[in-house]
Amino acid sequence: STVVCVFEKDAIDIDEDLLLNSARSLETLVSVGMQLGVSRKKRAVNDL
Amino acid sequence: MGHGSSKSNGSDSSVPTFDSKPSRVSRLRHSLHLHRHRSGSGNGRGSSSFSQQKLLASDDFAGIALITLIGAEMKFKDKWFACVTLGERTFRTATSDHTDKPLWKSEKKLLLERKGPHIARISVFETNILSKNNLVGYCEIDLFQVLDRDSDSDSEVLDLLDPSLPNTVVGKISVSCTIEDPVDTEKSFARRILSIVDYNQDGMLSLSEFSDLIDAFGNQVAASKKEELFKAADQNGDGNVSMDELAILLAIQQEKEPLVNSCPVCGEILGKYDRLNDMVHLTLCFDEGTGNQVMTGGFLTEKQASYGWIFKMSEWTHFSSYDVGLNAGSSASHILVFDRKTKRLVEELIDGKIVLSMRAIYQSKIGLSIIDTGAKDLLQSISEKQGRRMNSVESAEEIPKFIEFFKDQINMADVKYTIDQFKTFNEFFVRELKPDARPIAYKERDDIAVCAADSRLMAFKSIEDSLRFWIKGRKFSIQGLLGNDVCSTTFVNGTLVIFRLAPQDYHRFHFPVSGTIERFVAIPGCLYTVNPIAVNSKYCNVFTENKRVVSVISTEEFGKVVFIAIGATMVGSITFLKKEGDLVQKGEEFGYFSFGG
Repeated sequence: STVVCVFEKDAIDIDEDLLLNSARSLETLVSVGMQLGVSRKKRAVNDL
Repeated sequence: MGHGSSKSNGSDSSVPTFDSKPSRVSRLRHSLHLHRHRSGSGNGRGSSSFSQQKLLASDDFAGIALITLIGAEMKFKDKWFACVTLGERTFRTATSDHTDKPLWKSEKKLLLERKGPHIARISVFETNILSKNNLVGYCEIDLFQVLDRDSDSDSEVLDLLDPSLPNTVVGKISVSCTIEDPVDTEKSFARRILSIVDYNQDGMLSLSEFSDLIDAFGNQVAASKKEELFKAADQNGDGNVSMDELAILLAIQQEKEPLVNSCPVCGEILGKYDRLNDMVHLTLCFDEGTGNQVMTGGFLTEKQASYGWIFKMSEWTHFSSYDVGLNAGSSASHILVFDRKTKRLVEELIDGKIVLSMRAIYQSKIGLSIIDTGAKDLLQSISEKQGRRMNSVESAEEIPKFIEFFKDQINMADVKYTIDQFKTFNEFFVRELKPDARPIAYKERDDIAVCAADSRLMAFKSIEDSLRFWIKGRKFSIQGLLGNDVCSTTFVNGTLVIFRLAPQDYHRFHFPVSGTIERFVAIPGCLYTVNPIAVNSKYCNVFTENKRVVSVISTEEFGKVVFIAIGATMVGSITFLKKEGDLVQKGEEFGYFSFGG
């Protein structure tokens, strides 16, 4: 079984390590509750 | 050949002695601090013990660790070898004589990369001539703790733990570990590169030797520029560049305009991270083939390093550091996964026969045509039948066998109830965990999303990326995945995260974000496997054809997030613990998958 999550465009910055592994077509073993990514909305406000 | 390390081997003792420069630890720490300061990540407040602790605890260090597997004391006699794994690199010793006290004295320099893995795993195997070798014991060393150690003794005896019985000691291993002083690494590096082109071996570089060196580093600069660099390096103006002068040039020039663009040994492009990382890379490359590295390497995982010779004959060519990923996932007989916690590659345990049959069904046109002619119904009927079986009281007998098969992948200490409290296999399959078993990252911050399941994760910034790197089904689309009711243009170009659960996993899924559940939409479908073998097949469209439930969570921080629970062969039953309109917190339980149709 599988869970798929779809976020709206530009809604989330996924953690870099997860993206890098995926770009190598390599799955990452994770546990419930590990950080997945940060809201871009909040990040944009902080950047301002 | 000198490494610039502070280690020296003992003579006949099973535990070697090390020279004990009194200032080694403080000098190393000081130079580490300087390095950090130079690279711009220090706070500039000086080297208090607090900042030193912070430095050592952080991942902001690059250097070389020299690890030596000296010997072990085991509880029975056999022929033994040991492996050391750091990140995606595994090295193994030679095989010992038939003994209960194997002695290897094998050393290996390991690259400690900035923000890279720092926990080395050491595994000891007993050998078998024909079948695969057996892992008997293992231990782990945090190499950052070696940096933090005040003792001048670099060797220690560690307990070897049984991989299947937690806290059971099966032997002891004697290991020594030193972190090379980055100053020594820099000097050693300058000496080594100077020796490459120092044709007359006078310890100095003439202009022509210097030019050859620049060429060897893959730097296409004009002759005039080489001359300019040479003059800049020749600080005393004697017409030659000494080792010290070269070291200074490399230090200054590399930060301004990189001189070393590629490794002359392996050809890898350098300059991706920082100068120290590059220097460490080159130093290790120069070591290859010099006889200093007693352990053999090139393995991705300890399992690979431990295969018996017959297996190697057929599988050896499948694996190299460049072979992880899609090809290995879909075509090799072992699926490799990167463990985020340990930063190591691990092999997924799947029966070889199942892999072969999945490949036959999902990766060929013939297999696909079989599916089209009734196998869909068959998969549905098998799953329903299996569901009834796993809900029977008799199925509880399967639980201990299942735990034994996945012995090092199921941690029963995390499970809320004891085995005897599960009355059916399905009850065990959807087991709850103890409340503190899975800490939620930044629990109070709703702007940080978390992983929704114990799983193998793939994440893509865009759907195009997911098609490029992972999902190969020709008919995959976001509209197909979500259905017309839920799909909107903002999702079509959205970010996709896939959490794949394996049979041994904890089968409850949790909320990745906080918000309100807007709606559930059930989409009927098939029950294909969700294994990468099917996902990577162009003939199969698992995500858009399988039975699934699409739910929409409305959030303040992320807008709308769609959560799709997809059933698979045998595990086709999806149960939710929340309903439409519920306010939910990230990390809370959302539902579970169980055996059934």
